[in-house]
Amino acid sequence: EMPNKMVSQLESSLLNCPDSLDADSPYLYQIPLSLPHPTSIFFPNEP
Amino acid sequence: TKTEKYHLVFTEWVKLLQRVDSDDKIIFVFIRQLIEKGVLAQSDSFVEFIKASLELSVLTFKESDPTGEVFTAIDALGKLLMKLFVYQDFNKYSRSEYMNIIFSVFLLVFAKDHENGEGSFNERPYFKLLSNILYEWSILRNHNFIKVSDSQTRKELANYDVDFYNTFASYLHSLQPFAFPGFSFAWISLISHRMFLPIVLRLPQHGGWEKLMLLIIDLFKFLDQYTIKGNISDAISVVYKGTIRIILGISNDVPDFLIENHYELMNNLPATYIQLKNVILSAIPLKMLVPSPYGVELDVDALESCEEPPMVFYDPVADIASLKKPVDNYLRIPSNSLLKTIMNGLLREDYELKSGIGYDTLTVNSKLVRAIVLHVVIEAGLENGRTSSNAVFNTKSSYYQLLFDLVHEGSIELKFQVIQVMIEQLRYPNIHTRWMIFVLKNMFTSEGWSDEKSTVQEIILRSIIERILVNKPHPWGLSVIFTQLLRSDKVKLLELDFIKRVPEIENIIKQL
Amino acid sequence: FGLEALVPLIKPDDKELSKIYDHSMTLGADLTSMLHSLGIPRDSKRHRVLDTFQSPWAETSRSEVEPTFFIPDSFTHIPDVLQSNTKDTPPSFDSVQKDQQRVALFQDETLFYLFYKHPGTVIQELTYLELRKRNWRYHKTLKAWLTKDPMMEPVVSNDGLSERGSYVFFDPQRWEKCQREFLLFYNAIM
Repeated sequence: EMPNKMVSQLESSLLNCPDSLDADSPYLYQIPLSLPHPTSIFFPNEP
Repeated sequence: TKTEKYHLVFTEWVKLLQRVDSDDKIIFVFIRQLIEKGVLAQSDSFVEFIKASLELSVLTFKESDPTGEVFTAIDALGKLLMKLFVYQDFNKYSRSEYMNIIFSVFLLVFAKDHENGEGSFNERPYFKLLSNILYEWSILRNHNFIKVSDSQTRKELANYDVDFYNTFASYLHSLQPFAFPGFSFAWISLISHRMFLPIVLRLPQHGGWEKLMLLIIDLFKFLDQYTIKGNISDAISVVYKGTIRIILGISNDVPDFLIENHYELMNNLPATYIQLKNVILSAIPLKMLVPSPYGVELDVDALESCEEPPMVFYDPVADIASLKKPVDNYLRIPSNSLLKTIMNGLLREDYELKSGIGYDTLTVNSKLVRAIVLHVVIEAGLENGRTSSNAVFNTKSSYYQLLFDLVHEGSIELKFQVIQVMIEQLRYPNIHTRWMIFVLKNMFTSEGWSDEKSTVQEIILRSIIERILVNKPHPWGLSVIFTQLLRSDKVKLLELDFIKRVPEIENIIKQL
Repeated sequence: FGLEALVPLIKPDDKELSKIYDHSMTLGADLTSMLHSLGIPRDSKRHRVLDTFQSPWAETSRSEVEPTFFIPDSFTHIPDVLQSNTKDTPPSFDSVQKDQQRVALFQDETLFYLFYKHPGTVIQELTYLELRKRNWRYHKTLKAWLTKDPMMEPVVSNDGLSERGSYVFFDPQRWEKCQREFLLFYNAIM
């Protein structure tokens, strides 16, 4: 049987399980393609 | 303090990476200065610097707003480690030693955090760092390291590629769930990482298979330990689900890995995981066209594919040890004394606790049984290729005789174990599957069992039905033999007493 | 080791018997949905799935992950079209006035990509202007681009506020053009 300490560690691991965002490529600085500019409020504002 | 100084230097690095592209000349200058100004001059200062940077990065993660950027420092650390790997001169130590230092420091910091009784351990920053290292390496190695301008460095890195993955796998092995349960789900995510698993599966000459098998066996052993009858925790159920999903991915992309390693996978798979067993044993080589196993016209002996021996990555001969001589001698000339030697050698000295369907302990060495049976099958396949199928598809051949005698003379448990392993050999169309169909059909109808015919038949049917009962997939060879038994005029399943004794089974067979 | 041992598997609904084995592991489950979540098969074909494997669990696979990819140098140093000054600087689009000519060289799909990928920037504005030149119109509520189907003439409503016709939409989720019958309100497009 799993010792109690192990049970809580395993459950904690389940709670903190990395998801696909965590596995994605690191977000590092890149020279922006384009400068900021005021665009229409109707345009999508999230990439 | 020294640690505070290291923190300052590392923080400068993190800030720098937020302002310039990582391929900018400034980055190169920073790294150069790190080395020239003595921050990384000695191996112990290097270790301290990495340790301090990792601790700081993990602390930053824990203290960051969870809705914001929590991995800024970790991402920067991953980048720094790989830049150092590429830019250093490696006069004092090798690339391999460098990697081992990095991973050792990681292990140190990680273990201390994990064992910290306060429960503040979080697997995510450690996962992220390892994921980033995999990412950086996969970018670097692309198209044979073509982005590395110096040809000498390019050559060295290319030579190190297989070692990189094997070193990474070795450290993953140290981080396995038994050792660090708080990292279990991150660990499973790492062994199946898109920048680890498919690459390791395809390294030249199967260079990554041995270590990958080690990791999968770590996972199976963990599952086996905690798959207790009547009481499986939710966490273990989730581990199982992730496991079968990964194996399905491998079966799709590189089925040869499952085919060639099935022996060791079966040795370590929990005994009640019937569907996962079927998934592994149902793997078919890419591009192979397989005829329907249910076709009335199907003639297994006429299939070209059924002349081919399947590849075996790990030769079971290595596990037969002291019984190799008696087994090989028996295959040359069968004898009762050799058989007795083999059978005695199969008995365990103590009970094995094995949670199976209908049993909880074993007295026979199941791994040794599997090794011997597979060895016999491999030898039979080779003989078929060397001489003719008459030598092997023959109830008088020593290959058939050995298996027959083990079943005949053995205890019920040994009969069961031998038959179970024989049925594992019913896989995709190949010479092993074909020969095993021959062996099992002959055993089922043989009159040579004296008063044990019914027992043998029941164990054979139990072993087949338990695999057919469960959700798909079902291995081709298994479906073939079961269909043939159902259709056979010689074998009248519904008239067998042991079938009638279990109405639930009788109903199923009636329906089929 | 006989057939009776299988009875608990055959009667998964029996309260007593079903406690012994966890059926999700012995009998397993119908793997169709799990395979589907893995992308096996995809578009009726067999593809490699481990290269884009997001996570061992479907529940933690809610976003795509960037696979390994390679950009040959020849793609990053296209002279005269994308470069502003030197060979080493990556392309940038910083002026609505000066960069219109460069954007005119891009295919429709490149324009859509840049429009959706870089919100609140000069390039989003530039691609908007160029798409309009090519007779695409941006729908404010759908947040999608559409153009008239050349094969059909739309029918204008009596109040002159809308028209019903056949249009070609660009679907940014599926990344393809698709033709639809649609009731288009003039105040909804720009």
